[in-house]
Amino acid sequence: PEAADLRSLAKHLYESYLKNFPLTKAKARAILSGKTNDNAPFVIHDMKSLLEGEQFINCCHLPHQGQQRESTGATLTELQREVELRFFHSCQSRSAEAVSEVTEFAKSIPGFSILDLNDQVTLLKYGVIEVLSIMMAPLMNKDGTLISYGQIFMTREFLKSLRKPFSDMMEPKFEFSVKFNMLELDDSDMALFLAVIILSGDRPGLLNVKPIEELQENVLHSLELHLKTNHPDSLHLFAKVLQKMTDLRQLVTHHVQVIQLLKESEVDLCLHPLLQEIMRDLY
Amino acid sequence: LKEKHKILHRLLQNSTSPVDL
Repeated sequence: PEAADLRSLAKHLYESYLKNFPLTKAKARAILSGKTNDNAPFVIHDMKSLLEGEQFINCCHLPHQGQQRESTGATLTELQREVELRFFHSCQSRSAEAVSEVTEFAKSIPGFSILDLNDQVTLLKYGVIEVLSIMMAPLMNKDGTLISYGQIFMTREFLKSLRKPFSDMMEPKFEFSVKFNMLELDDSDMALFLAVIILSGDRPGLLNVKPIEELQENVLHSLELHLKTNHPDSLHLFAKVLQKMTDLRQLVTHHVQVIQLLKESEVDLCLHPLLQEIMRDLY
Repeated sequence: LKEKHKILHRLLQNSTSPVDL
């Protein structure tokens, strides 16, 4: 009966994952390998293709300053600067949507919603960037990443070519993702792993750690059993997956440092209010 | 803490996800 409960938990979290996250790993890998009936993604590999592909990116509510300036004779460098900032803003909008999706997923974890509300906030504040970073992995390969719900493929070289510190933002995620993807987790494994990350009892400022650790232990048991069943030939996979949690924390620390640098160096930069809340006093 | 994280708090309290993101 205990194993049945753990399987039922795995099934429940997988269903919630499919409900809340629009681009699954299965779909992303199909797009990346060209095995989909949909159109191939639009490739952004330089500033020109970024401008051409911009209509696909969800930034409609932001003023298109670059396009306005283009007609008034702004220099190429100024335009490039504005395009980079605009792209960064559209990434922020998508990130804020993704935080909302992760929140809904967290709420579906059995027992999460009856935790102290302050602790729910803390778990999300510290967990959400880790979750979003791990969810980028299925969208990436060594050459680039899918964005905009898989409609666009942006090359790693282009992201590296942006001016600092924008150029420093994605490279550590590529390095992490290429290694993480070698574990070959599928969406059902990912659902359990995300729940484990969210239910971390060592987040700073938690008021009542015990119930969180109890919930996490249950999900960990479910993950261990699920990985044994789903990947019978992959030795020590459970341990390897858990080891990734250490790398994830380093990844988030780096991300927060880059955002700090951006806030100092970019006068035009305006962080999304939800992301500001999450970043404030984080590490 | 929830006072300093009004949007996160609202996301947690609302039964559906769409908020003024």
